[in-house]
Amino acid sequence: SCTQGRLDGFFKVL
Amino acid sequence: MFEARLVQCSMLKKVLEAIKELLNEATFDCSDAGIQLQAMDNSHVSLVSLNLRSDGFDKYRCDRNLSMGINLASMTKIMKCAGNDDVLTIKAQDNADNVMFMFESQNQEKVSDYDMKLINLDQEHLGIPETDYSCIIKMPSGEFARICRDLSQFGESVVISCTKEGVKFSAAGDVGAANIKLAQTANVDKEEEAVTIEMQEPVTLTFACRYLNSFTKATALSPQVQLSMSADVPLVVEYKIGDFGHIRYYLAPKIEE
Repeated sequence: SCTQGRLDGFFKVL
Repeated sequence: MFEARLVQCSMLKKVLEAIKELLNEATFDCSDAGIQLQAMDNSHVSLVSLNLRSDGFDKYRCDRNLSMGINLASMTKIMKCAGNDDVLTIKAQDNADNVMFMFESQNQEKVSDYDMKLINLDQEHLGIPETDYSCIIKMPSGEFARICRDLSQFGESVVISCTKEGVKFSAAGDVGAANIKLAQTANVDKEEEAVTIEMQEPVTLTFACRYLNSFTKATALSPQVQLSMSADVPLVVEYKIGDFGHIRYYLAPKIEE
C-alpha cells in the first residue's frame, strides 16, 4: 500500500 | 485602476470550472503582464497555477499590481449570470475591496453589472523549481479525461507508467484490475489527436484518482493535455489556454510504504 505525498518541501515560499 | 475586457467570456467560465473543485478561494494577481493565480488545495497535495497573459485580452489595463482575493463560489454565481457569447469586462480600482464584472450581449441591448466583495487572503507565493522531466506525454485531453474516469471505478489510485513504447495507466481494487495502454500515434490527420512521448528515462508513479479527475475539469480549455513526470517529483498536468497562456496542476505522487 502507499500513502499520499504532499507538496510541502517541493515548492519554496517566496 | 484595473480593467480587462474579454469578447468571449466563455473562457473565464471554463477557467472557473477548472479550479473551483480544488480551491474554495484564491488570489488573482493582476499585473501589467496579465493575471496569475497560484494556490494549493487545503490538503497540500495539489497546486493550481494559472497564467493568463495580458495580450490575450481584447483590452487590458493594469496601472498598479493588484491582488484580488476571491471566493470562487461567489464568482461562480456571478459568472453563471453571463451568456457564453457575452462580452465581459472586469474592473477594479487600486486598493479596492470590490471588483466589478460587466456583461454585454453581442448586440449591446443587454448590459448587466455585478459587484463582488473581495476577501483578504493571506496566501503564500510559492516558487516552482525548474525541473527536467524524464517523460513528457502529450495526448488528447478528452482521452485523458476518459481514462481517469474509467479507471477511478477500479481503485483510488492510478499507476502511470511511461516507457519509449507508450504510456500505461493502471488501477486495481475489489472489482479487479484495469490497464489502458496508449502507444505513440504514427500518423494523425489532426495534431490535437496525437499521442506523443518524449522520454529520457522510464518512469512509474502512482497518483490519487480523485485529483486527476478534478484536473480534467479543464478539458474544455484545450484539445491536448501534457503530462510531465520524473521520479519523486510532482506530476504536472498542463492545459494550454489558446492565446492566453495555460493552467497547470501539480500533484504529489503516492509513496510506497
